[in-house]
Amino acid sequence: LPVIPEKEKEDMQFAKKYLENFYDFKEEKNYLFKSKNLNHMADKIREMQSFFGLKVTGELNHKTLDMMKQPRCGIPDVRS
Amino acid sequence: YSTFPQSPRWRKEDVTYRILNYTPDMLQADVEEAISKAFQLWSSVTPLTFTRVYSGQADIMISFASGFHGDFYSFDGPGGTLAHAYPPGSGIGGDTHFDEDENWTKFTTSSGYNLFLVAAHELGHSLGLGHSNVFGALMYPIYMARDTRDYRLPQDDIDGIQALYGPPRESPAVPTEMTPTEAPTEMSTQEEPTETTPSKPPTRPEDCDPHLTFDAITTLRGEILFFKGSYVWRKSPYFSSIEHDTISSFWPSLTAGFDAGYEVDKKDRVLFFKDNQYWAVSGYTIEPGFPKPIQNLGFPSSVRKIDAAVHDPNTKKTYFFVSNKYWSFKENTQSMERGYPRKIEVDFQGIGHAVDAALQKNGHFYFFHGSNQYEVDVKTKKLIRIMKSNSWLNC
Repeated sequence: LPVIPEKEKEDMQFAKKYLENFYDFKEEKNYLFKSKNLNHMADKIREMQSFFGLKVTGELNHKTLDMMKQPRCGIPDVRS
Repeated sequence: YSTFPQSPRWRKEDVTYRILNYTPDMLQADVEEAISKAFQLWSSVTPLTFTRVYSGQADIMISFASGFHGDFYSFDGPGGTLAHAYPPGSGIGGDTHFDEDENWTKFTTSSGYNLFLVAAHELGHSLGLGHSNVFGALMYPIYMARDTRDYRLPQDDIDGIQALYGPPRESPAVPTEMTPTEAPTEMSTQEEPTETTPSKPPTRPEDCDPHLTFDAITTLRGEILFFKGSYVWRKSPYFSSIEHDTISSFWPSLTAGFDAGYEVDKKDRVLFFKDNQYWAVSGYTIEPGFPKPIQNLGFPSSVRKIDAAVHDPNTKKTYFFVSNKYWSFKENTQSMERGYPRKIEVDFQGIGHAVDAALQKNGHFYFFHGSNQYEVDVKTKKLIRIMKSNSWLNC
């Protein structure tokens, strides 16, 4: 469902945390690698979209975010 | 199904468990029963036996905790992560933790999490199963409220656990999946079992099927949702294509077949009607205290269901259509307007029949009847034109 716009930054943070928790995403702390981070995150989004049978786009679209916000088990979805 | 790396499993068949503490949300006896039933799910399809111990170290230690609770996976308050468990092993291996900040219940309601369902899932981890990406499997990572009366393991979970431990000794693995014939007989907030079984749901009608009709239609945060059976067609102002969903993908605890729906957009609130009950939702969240009987809105007891509903944001009144009459409901005072019901045809000329579904958009009402829809000016109530019902679906 549509998301209220001013929440987008918050949603990106939420998505990063989700991918860290459940898809073994490790954010590169060194700021110089920002583009690498975004690519890495897109990979992880793709992995999550594939797991849930969503359209695999690598983009944090509203359907992907909706899925991330569902109550769930705390165990990761991928082997780690 | 999946297992943990190196597929750890218990190297014995008699596994012990201990319940270390309880949630204040439920009676202790109900907690114990929920957990015992969860273990039975797995013992019924494997050679494993589960014995409860009351002191000392058990293989599977079960506890409720909130926030940081001594391992490196702190809980996150209400919602989000509900529980977690560790794969078979010594020490914390096999242990199951429930987030105490959740509202635990023995029922299947929209305002709490069913402890039996979550425990059964976590015990799957305690026995060595990872997450499954099969929608409807117990080991699917997302919580889904389901009918827990004679709940049985879906086939994917049976295959997974038997890959680790084999079938039960006495008898060959018996398929224990729910069969569609066992759908609940009365309307409830519980999900129809058929949603969780691999049998094929009725096919979705084509968007441009000239005979396509709708049960209910409503706006929702700028989108338009069209309902028929369990299917939803979504028309978003941001995307040109029509998106197809099911009711249970938004509101798992509501069953299919709405009669009517309308949005009070200023309150970010949509009401759905089925038979003599109605629900209020805000996004995914079903407001607590629902369903409620439609008589609460002021209908006489003779009205057992409504056909359609539509809200006029200018007058803040909602029109409810029943057979050839309609009621006017004042949202501000939450009461029916005097002088109703009135005949639809008297006020809406050219609409001389029942209304299946109704929509308010861009200053117009759209009354759907069969495969036609009637565009009416909201202010003058004059009929403007007649179109095909599925003209909204890019047909």
